[in-house]
Amino acid sequence: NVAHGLAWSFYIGYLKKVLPRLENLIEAYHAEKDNSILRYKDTWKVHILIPLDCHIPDEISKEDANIHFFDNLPDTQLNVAGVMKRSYKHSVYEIFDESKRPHFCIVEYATPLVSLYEMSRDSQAAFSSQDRLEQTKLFYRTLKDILEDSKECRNLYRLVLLNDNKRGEDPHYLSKEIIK
Amino acid sequence: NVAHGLAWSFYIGYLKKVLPRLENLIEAYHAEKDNSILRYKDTWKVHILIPLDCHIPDEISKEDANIHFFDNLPDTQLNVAGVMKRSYKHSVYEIFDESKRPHFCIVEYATPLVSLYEMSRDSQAAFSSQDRLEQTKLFYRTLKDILEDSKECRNLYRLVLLNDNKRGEDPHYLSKEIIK
Ligand SMILES: Nc1nc(=O)c2ncn([C@@H]3O[C@@H]4COP(=O)(O)O[C@H]5[C@@H](O)[C@H](n6cnc7c(N)ncnc76)O[C@@H]5COP(=O)(O)O[C@@H]3[C@@H]4O)c2[nH]1
Repeated sequence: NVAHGLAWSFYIGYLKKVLPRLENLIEAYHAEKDNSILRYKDTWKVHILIPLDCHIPDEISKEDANIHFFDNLPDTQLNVAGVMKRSYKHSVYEIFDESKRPHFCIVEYATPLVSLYEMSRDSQAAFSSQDRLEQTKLFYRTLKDILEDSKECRNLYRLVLLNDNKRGEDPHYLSKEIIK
Repeated sequence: NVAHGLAWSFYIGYLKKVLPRLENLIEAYHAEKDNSILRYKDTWKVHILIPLDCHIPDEISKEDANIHFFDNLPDTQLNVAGVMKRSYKHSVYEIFDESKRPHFCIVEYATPLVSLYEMSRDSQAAFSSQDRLEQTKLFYRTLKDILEDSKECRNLYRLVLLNDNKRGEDPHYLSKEIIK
């Protein structure tokens, strides 16, 4: 099953490597910039967006006027499978709530869903739109189970399932979902 | 099928993005370092190592004394799925042949195989060693077909299938395979 493999690869090749480093990265960021924008420990996690329609823009700020890119956390550089000093980084966003108060959050989309989307558009992949929706749900369930069982990643992530219909109705659906 | 999804994700999320930029990166590298180590256009490709046993070290130079890390090509930075200025890079290796002549090659392992390997070791993934070998071969065949059909990636890659038995017999098996 495609989604089963993509969820495992997302965990093994990425989340298991980067999430355990998150607290150190945030502390290094605060020290380097002499600020404390990620003030509360309940924001010390990566919000991983999982849109059911696999609609994944490259820039989150284009999706909702209340979301602005703020800064990147420091890079992590690791030697991986022959690539020396491969770089991993997270982006911090400033997100305004309905009272215009700013919240700082580490957010990104679940990258493997981009591949699911593109596969459903390339006839060579033999992968339909129905397959894609079913596989996206399987991706979410599998990833949720893997992460719940992962000691290394506990409390360092939040999976945010996004419903495409609501996105159409409310221009601030995404910002509200992230800062819930 | 796990390998089908990983091959597509490797193409969509990586090779399709980075290979078309390779020639520009090499020219920029030569200009920046005032050298021309990748002198012949037939070396202007990424050698992608596909070990049938999914044995993937993080540092290629540890596998064969004739292979030395030389330098990284310049970074490519792209906004991807909410990560701003995500960095992609390739490593150049200096590889000595049996006459001790140096050859410069861009080499890396097919990283998705690391996930296949780890999945076969984690009981939660329900993925055996037989599954892994079968899926590795499927990964190779699927990737080969995708790349042969890809206009964007033509002549910019070389898939190097590695046989684990030969690795045991000849300490310079890897360097010989790469510079063939
Ligand atoms: N948000 C995010 N930031 C990252 O730095 C990152 N790195 C990986 N991933 C996602 O985790 C999973 C496991 O990664 P792996 O490296 O095994 O496979 C990767 C890897 O084989 C290759 N690839 C991607 N980026 C690079 C890179 N910079 N250098 C070498 N190979 C790369 O192409 C595959 C698919 O990449 P993505 O489609 O971006 O999603 C990956 C994947 O779903 C990331 N996701």
